[in-house]
Amino acid sequence: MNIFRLAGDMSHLVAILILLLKIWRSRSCAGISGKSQVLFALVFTTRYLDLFTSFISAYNTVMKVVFLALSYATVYLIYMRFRNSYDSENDTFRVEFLLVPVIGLSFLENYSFTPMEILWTFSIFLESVAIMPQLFMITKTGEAESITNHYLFFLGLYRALYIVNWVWRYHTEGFFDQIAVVSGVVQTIFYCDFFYLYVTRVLRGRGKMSLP
Amino acid sequence: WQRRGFHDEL
Repeated sequence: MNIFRLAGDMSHLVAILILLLKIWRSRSCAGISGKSQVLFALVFTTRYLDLFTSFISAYNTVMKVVFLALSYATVYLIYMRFRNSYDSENDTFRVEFLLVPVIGLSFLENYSFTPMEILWTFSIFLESVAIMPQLFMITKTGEAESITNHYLFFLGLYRALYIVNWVWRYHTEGFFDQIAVVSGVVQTIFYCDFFYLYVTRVLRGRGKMSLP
Repeated sequence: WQRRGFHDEL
């Protein structure tokens, strides 16, 4: 554990909490892609199956359980409790276009051809593209509430901090996880365009912003 | 490659 990894995990947690509290307080999930949230729940489910097979640390176990619980709570709020406010007409990204290549790739490129490893690889690849329905929704509707932008900012920050963490771990431990690093860099690139707009528009006080 | 397939990150 290093400070970059811890800060990355914390901004991931903050992002998830921002989204959950926004939905809970406003009693509405307008502007939120339910599809992205289902994909994130699937990411956590397939990655954290090792909760049953290996123990890393108390921190690791607690965070995994928290992420799983929060992601399912978010999906529950969107599709059950506040489903009347769910903007399904604008959440039209074709998820199968992500799932099919991601499933295919995880069978081709993995550390060992076992169900657990293939599912872990699947979760890594899926996480790198899971935000696309949300970004697609923003481009379709033309704008997002600033709270949604804060959510995306913290998700992007989490990815950026994980890259710094990998650079740190490579130099201090010789640790290099090729699958995680390559898809992590790809994932971070998706947020770059958004980051630029966030800094130039949201932080300069316009509140709302639109993607071109 | 150190401990391939060992996942200690979240």
